[in-house]
Amino acid sequence: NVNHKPRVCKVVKGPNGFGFSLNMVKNKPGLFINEVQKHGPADVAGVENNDILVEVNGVNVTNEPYDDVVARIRESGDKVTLLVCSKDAY
Amino acid sequence: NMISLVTQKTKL
Repeated sequence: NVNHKPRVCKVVKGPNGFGFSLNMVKNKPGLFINEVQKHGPADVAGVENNDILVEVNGVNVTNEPYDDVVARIRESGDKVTLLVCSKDAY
Repeated sequence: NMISLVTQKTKL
């Protein structure tokens, strides 16, 4: 009973940021999300642990360098729109 | 084990 479809998650920054960690694994394409704070902004928006990040604010980031994606999210300000999908779907 | 392979991590 897992939703494999990509999900659009509108995350509004809280006092502790967006409430997730962005990770890159050596020699593997794609960035994945974990450490989603329970009841934190990302959790509330529908982001789940081990989701793969596909788009940031409507821009595909699957081929962007890690640092650029992090910068893109930070520069997004108080809210960011993420397109994520489950690892299985990816 | 995915954890041991993580080479970059950023809290956002």
